[in-house]
Amino acid sequence: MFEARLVQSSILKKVLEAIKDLLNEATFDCSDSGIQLQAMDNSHVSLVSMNLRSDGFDKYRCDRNISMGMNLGSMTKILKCAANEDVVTMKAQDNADTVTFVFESPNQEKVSDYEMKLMNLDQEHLGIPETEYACVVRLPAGEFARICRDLSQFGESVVISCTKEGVKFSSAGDIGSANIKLAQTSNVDKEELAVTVEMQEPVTLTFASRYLNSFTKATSLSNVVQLSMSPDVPLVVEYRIGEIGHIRYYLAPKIED
Amino acid sequence: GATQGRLDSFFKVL
Repeated sequence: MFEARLVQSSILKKVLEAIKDLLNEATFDCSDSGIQLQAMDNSHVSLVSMNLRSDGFDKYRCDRNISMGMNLGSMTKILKCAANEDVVTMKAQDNADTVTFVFESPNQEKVSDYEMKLMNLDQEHLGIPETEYACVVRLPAGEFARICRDLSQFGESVVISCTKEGVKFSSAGDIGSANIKLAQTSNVDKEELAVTVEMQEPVTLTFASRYLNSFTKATSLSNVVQLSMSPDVPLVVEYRIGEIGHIRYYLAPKIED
Repeated sequence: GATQGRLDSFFKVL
């Protein structure tokens, strides 16, 4: 029996918002440590890695490891039926072929349950090597989303270059070119407004703007986003999910011809 | 122009 109860159904709604652009379906791997998801988009250019720790749930029970193949379009439709302040419970019998979502209104006067068929998805897991990144940038998530949106109007690629002074985002195309430079903030009163750069060596990499924009669908989950870069390895874009976990997006760089 | 890489050339399938 698997049962996970979350008081804030908005977390699960936002997680679906954050992944449904990139993935049509994904396997939720549930164990007693929590729920993990790892899936590449169809083009194998980007990967989503999500982790929700069991201790972040109000109630979590997983008698035996269970992998639930979810159609994310259907799951999104079901989660749209939950109000933000509803309590959501996901449950499934061992080796079940359906999963049930129960939404309870705060005053318990309305309880809804939705049963969704599970899919048999082939489990293709990638080994992601632990990496010491040359540059790790932390900036306000809203700022990053704004930069990706503004620059994607100029070209299909964004060049991110990182030095100890700060980070520069550039794009060029038919209408012209654009550069956005963010300097390291010196003393900001609020942590989530800071721009910080931890640099071992300068890095400049090129990425497809449409994937970056897809990643920023996770902006509602966290005030801060972390970008990790090293020469010629995939970019990591990480958003924390409250105290319960994180979403990490990996994006293969574009190689200059 | 720049060619889009794929993750398969960076991460191995377990």
